[in-house]
Amino acid sequence: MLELRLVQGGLLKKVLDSLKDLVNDANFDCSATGFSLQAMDSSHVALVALLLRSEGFEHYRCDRNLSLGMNLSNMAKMLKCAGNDDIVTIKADDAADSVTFMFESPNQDKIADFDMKLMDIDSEHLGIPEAEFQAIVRMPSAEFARICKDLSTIGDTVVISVTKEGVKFSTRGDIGTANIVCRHNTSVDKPEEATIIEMEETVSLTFALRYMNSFTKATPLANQVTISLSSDLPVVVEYKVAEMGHIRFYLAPKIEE
Amino acid sequence: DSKQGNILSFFKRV
Repeated sequence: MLELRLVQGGLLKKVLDSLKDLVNDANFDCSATGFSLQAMDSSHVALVALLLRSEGFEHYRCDRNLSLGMNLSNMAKMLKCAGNDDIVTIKADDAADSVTFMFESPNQDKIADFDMKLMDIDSEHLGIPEAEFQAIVRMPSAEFARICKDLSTIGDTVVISVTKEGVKFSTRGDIGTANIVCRHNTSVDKPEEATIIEMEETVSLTFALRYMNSFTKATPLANQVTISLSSDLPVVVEYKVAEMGHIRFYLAPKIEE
Repeated sequence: DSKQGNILSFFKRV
């Protein structure tokens, strides 16, 4: 028996909106730790790891570890029917072939339940080793989204370079080139407006903008994004999910031939 | 020219 009650149901809507274009079907794993997911896109270029810790739920009952195979676009359709302020409860019986999403309005005057068919998914679980990163950039998530969107109008790839000057996002295309440099800046009114660059070594990697733009669908989840870079490793683009977890996108770099 | 890397060449199946 699984029963997870999330007061901030809107968070789950935002999580699904940030996943559904990248991954079609995935297993949600429920354990005492929390509600999590790990999935790759169909071409195995990107991987997403979601964790919503059990403590973040108002009520978290998971009698035994359970894997719920869901079509993410169908799950997103169901969650779209919840109000942004609704309390969302996810319920499933052990060995069930469906999952129930229950939506309660904040003042309890409307209660809805949606039942969605589960699917069997052969998913591969990958071990993600702990890595020391050469550079970690924290910046406003909206700024990062703007940069990825702007650069993708000019080129298909972005070179992200971190030096003592700051972090540089560059692209080139048929019409020309573009470079955007963001400097370390903590003299801001609000902490979420800061750009913090921690650099152990200079690093420069090339990535497909199409995927970066897909990751920025998670922007409504968090004011800040963390971009962790190391030579010859996938970049990690991380958004916090309130105080309860994170969504991490890993993207394999382009490799010089 | 550059070639798109693959996640499976960085992370192993467990």
